[in-house]
Amino acid sequence: QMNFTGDQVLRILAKNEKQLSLLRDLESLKPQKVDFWRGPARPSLPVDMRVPFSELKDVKAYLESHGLVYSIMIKDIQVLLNEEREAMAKSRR
Amino acid sequence: LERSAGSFSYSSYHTLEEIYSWIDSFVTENADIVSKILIGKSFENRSILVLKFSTGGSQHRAIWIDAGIHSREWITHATGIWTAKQIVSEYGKDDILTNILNAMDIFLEIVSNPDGFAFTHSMNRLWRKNKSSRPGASCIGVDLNRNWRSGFGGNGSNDNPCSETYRGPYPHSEPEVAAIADFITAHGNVKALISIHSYSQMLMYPYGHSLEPVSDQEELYDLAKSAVQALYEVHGIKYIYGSISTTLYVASGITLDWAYDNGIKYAFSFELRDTGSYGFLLPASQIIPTAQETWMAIRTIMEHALNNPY
Repeated sequence: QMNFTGDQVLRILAKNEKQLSLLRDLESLKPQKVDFWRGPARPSLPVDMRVPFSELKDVKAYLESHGLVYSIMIKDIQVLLNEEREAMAKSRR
Repeated sequence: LERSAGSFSYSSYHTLEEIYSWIDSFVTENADIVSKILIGKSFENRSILVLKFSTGGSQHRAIWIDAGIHSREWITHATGIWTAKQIVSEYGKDDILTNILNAMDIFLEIVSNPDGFAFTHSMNRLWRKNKSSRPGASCIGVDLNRNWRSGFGGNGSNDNPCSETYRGPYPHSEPEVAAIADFITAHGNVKALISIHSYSQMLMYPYGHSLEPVSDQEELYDLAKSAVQALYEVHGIKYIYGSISTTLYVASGITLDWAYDNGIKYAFSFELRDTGSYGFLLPASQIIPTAQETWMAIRTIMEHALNNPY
């Protein structure tokens, strides 16, 4: 099982098309690193992005330097995965 | 201990093996109305199964429902399982459903991407695509919702095998897509198609590959509005609705566009919960409420298809 300890999901509210394309650029800047759970679609919709722990610092610096407002939707993915797995095991028992 | 669908927990997530075992029990226990159809084999040679709900009669008009085309969207498989149980338990009690099933068949594919789903349990919980690999391709997997022969290769899909929206080498290159397309084409009388995804709480209709409105746009808009209202009334969850390209983004090679271009007017895709805290990791405690509200929307669409033959 892949481990996602420390990985976070950031929720970004892009103000305009320019900011959306900055987010799309991120996918090519960080190929196969950044995983869009909700891709950049339109300014009225949030963008949810999973960022590996090792990339968090870079990515947050990129967002902040471009004035992209974000919040942390999931602080540590692995914590939720462990809860999910425990719930499945419990249900199986 | 004899397995039974009755002891199955509908408020938990399950592995592929548990779901396939439940399907066998469920079909055995409801043989008067449900049967199991093998429509093909996945890339890694797993069975692709469809439940058929029918009260008999030949050449019934039909409704197709699929879930799990993106494997990490576990709430969709769980909703499909609950929906199956709802259909058999409500037939004969719920007049609307009874009328639908007396005149139409329902085909329900709970796990459209069995290889990807098995992989989310064994190796990578956040895997989205199928598991196909080809010589020369630097990454594994095709996005099964970009591989359809409608707008294939346009904007909103990617030709890079490492992209999460990789379209595949050619339309219907993926056995999981070809199995559905061949089954629906051979059936020839499918009048509604509902594809269940997650997450972002949307109900959408074609087109995805173009901003051009479909010719039935007005009817589909009104039907989506009614369905979303029926959903809202269950637990107060708000959905937005409209065509894929104007509500979400341009996406090409998608199931819905293929369905619509192949004569299935009532083609809808759901993006189920999450409301914004868990994403794809929606807690199991939300399975039942999500399935209950989704059912009311699905039933609204099916009832419209029943009452508006074409």
